[in-house]
Amino acid sequence: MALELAQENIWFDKWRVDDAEREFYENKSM
Amino acid sequence: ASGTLYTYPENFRAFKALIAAQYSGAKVTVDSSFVFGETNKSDAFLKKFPLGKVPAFESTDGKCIFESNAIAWAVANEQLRGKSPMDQAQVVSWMNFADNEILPASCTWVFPCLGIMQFNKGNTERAKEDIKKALAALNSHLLSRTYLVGERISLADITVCCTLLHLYQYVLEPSFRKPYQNANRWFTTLVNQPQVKSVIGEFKLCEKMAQFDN
Amino acid sequence: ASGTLYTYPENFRAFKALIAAQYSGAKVTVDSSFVFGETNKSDAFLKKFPLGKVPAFESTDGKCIFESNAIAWAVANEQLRGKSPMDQAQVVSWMNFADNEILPASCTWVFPCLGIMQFNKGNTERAKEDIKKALAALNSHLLSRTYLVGERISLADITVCCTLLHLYQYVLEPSFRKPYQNANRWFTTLVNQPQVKSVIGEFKLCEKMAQFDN
Repeated sequence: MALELAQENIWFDKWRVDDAEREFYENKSM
Repeated sequence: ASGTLYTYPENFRAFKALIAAQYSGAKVTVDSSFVFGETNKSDAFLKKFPLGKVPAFESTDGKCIFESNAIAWAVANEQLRGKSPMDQAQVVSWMNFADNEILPASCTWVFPCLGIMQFNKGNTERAKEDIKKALAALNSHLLSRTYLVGERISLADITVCCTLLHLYQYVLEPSFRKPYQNANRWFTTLVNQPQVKSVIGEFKLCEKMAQFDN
Repeated sequence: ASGTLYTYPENFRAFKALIAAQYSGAKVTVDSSFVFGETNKSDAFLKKFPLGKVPAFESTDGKCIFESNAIAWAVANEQLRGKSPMDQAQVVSWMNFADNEILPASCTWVFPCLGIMQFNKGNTERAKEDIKKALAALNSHLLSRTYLVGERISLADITVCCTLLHLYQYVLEPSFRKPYQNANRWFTTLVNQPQVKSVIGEFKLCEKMAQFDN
């Protein structure tokens, strides 16, 4: 199972992208 | 379902629900007093939407929905959702395709061009390859189809189209997008629909691939 | 819809469809000749499933579906999908909650413990915080509910539960999960349902948080 899981396409960086997007639009709003 | 949508302006995720409402006739009002970074951190908002994310939707009968695909589903009609369970499954499939196969790579590639994120050459090159794969799959599916599911526009078209907006606007220059004529045809048809135009405005296809904005 | 499911064994994504089929009575057979890394790279497979990903499903009448949530939708019944459009929207919301709020953080935290990814302290600490937020939202929703949507099990419960399996198995030790009693109750109830047990087997809750396996 571990070998197959290793080939899974997971968005590990999602939190980084979410944070950046949130900060950008918060600054834009305010 | 009619109700109030909370979002910051020009949010492609919010466009999904707004476009769906144009087709279904659902009365969806964007809360003009919403300030992103303030309103969504208030106790009142978090009570309804514990994760504090947008878009968020409250129906006129008090139901609270988060996650943009779910909001689009709520304000849609039977045609948009898919008339049969199998059509609905296809709609769900394309919704997830947009979120899993397009969105991560789109953000990685486009956000540095918008100054939202740092540029990373390796990640960007990988993102370009991922987008090529996704466009190829889309293109092949649309060889003999006008819409992604069935014979009329559905949430599949709306959600995939919205997720492609940044790409077609900023980075898919003519030479890059040339191999994907069916996808280009489909996308162009969609963004020129009156119901879509009334939400996203006049759409200008990318002429020259945007680069990292320092 | 009945048909054939292509997957590697112990794939939590495949569990979603298999559990849904247990409840709906749909006849879903896992192709025992499927070899991950080989079969899904063959021309025959890619013709049906261009992205080459699993789980993938081919119905008995030849329809091909990819994306695990979509397959689960296809093999489900009306109760599992949600009886009204608003219930369906809530189901879609929780499906996306699982994919967006739980899955990335779960993999970041658990994969190093399984020895399939390098350990990164900062990323893992962030993942733990994200999981706490997700569990808090789940826990609060389940304060006065037995199931996530409506009064009976739905695809919302199945998909969120499957996405939590690795966490509850490897890292959510008793002291960590203590603040989320409603979520724990709900999860334990689900994994002990005969329909769920027949797919995932006997489930053992984490006793001690797994650490990075070098």
